Amino acid sequence: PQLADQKTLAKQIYEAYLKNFNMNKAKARTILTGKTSTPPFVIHDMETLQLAEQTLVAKMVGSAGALKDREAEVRIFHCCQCTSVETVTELTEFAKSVPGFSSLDLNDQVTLLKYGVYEALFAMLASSMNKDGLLVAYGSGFITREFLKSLRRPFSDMMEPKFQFAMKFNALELDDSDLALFVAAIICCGDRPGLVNVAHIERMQESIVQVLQHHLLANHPDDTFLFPKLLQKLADLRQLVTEHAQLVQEIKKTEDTSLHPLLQEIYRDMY
Amino acid sequence: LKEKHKILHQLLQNSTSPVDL
Repeated sequence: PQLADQKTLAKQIYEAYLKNFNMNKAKARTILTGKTSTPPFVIHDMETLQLAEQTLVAKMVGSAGALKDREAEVRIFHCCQCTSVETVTELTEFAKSVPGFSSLDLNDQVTLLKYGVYEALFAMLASSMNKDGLLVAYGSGFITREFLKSLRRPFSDMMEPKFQFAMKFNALELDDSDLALFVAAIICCGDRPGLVNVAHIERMQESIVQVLQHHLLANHPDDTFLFPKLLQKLADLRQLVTEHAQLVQEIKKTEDTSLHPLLQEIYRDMY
Repeated sequence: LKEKHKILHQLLQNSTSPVDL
């Protein structure tokens, strides 16, 4: 009976993942390996960026709006924020579908999202990355790693650590069913600062982590150390988010750019 | 905490909520 419960939980979480996220690893890999009829538009310099802005991301950049005359770095930063806000919205819906999450104290739900969404976002971002670049605009564009590196500082420091993490993370060859459980485990984490009902969340976390462990053994029988490797990735993601939050604070201080109110809420008093 | 995280709180309470920049 316990195994049946675990399988049900794994299935519920996987279904919630497929339902709530616009992009997933299977979709991203199909595009990145050239198996789609129309390949993504490659953004590799200022000219191709402008072309992409006129077509793919016109809505995001607001081509007729306030950002039209701003420098490329600011426009790209704004696009990153739009994508982050969308993913946070998707992650919130996903979290609500994880059994037990919605019955938690509302303050604890807020805390789990505040600390979990960026870790989850960077774990999932790896699915859309390869060593040369990143899928953007729902997979219709591909922005190269070299172009992102060539931007002026501090914007050039934004994505490179995510690529470095992604290359190591992608080497683990997780599929969407593994990622669904991994993302759920990131969100339902009992040691976030300020949690009220720690015991309740720890129980949830324990069942998700147990399901993840069994799922990995069944889904990757040749990689017996995959589970401990993934636990290490949780620590790496925490570090990645800490550094990212510091960089965003620096950009906010030194650059004339706005930060979306939702992201401001998340970053405020984070670490 | 809810007061400091009004949008997160709103996202948690509503089924779908467009968050415009």
